[in-house]
Amino acid sequence: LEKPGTLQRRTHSLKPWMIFLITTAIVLALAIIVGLLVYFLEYEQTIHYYQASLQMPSIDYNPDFSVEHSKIKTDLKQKINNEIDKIFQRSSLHHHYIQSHVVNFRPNNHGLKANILLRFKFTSNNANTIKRQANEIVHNNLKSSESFLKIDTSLPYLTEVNGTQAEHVLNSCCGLGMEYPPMER
Amino acid sequence: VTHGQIASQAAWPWQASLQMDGTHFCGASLISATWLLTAAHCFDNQKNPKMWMASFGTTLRAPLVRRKVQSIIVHENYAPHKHEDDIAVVKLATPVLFSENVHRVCLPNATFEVLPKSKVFVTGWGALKASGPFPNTLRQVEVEVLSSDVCNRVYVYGGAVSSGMICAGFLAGERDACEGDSGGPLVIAQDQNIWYLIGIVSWGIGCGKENKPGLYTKVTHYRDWIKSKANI
Repeated sequence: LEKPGTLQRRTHSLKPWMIFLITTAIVLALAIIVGLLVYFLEYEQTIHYYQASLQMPSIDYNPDFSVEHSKIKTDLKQKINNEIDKIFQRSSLHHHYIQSHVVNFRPNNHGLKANILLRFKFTSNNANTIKRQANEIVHNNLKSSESFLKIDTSLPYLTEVNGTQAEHVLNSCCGLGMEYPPMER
Repeated sequence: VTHGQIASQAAWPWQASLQMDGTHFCGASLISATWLLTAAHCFDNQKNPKMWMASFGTTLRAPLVRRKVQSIIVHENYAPHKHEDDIAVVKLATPVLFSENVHRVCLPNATFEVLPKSKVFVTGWGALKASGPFPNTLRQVEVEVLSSDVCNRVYVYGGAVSSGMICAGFLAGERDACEGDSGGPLVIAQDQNIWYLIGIVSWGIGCGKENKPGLYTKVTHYRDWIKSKANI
């Protein structure tokens, strides 16, 4: 006679040291994921571009403003960039502001109009706050009668511009290549 | 380019390579998001735009950007095996997006004057010496503009240099453009380090040979032609 088979349990319980090891590994993995998320959200700053339109009622349009690299155009671009630099460098956003870049000039009913690109560096989760603050800073500073720049009331807000498109605009002027004469070492 | 050096990434962002079947044939210069300026003789053997491709970036293998060619316009008066009117414009099928490493060179006005002895640069992926190897990385060399009178001397080019050409290099030889640099840019820096395209690599005897400097199509001479074809 055959001895009837006895059913054996196919599973066996984990040893305590294994449970400890698995728990530690899971906790470690979670900690790394959370750490990376915090790092990228809090510390990984990326470049953001905003477009703005400014008025210069005291300056009349001159056809040379449309001539690439003309002295009058280069000088006015520099003057505007200096003014915007000054505004942001003494503001609460001075750590985030990088630079401004005049894209073009256009004539309009109130003198001259300039389209500018503002470049900032900040973490993406701050985007809305920084955009609002930047907008307030521009508005508050250009309201004063001291500045030759005035806000364009027809376009009251800063508009975010996609990075590739902004780079295209920033590099649309001609002839920017090697620094010449090269620096002697 | 003979006796030159490797160019750095954003030094000559307008330099393009015109290629057929992935092989570099000629240089070209980006003059707008959709137009290149090059030499007419680059198309002596193949004028079909579908066969051509333009690449940008300093290395031929692993380029930064590539574009198909939509159309090729060769100067009406150009004839193969002649050196006159060696100019063509190439329209890209899709515009390039400008970046720090890919953007256009300035075109001078027709009245723009370049004096003899001016320091200028020629760039390209052409041979490192006559019948020599071709580099994968863009090369540059500084040369001097020579007067047409000097270049037309009997022992130089004996009267072959016309008003539509610009002569650049050294009578002593060495620094020069070479085979494969054709169509590429000869540029000069003006105020504020702005580079203007003054010449297109066209022809010469040998490369870097004594009394045989490079000859370039004079861009100012063809300024109206460029405007009429590319509206730039």
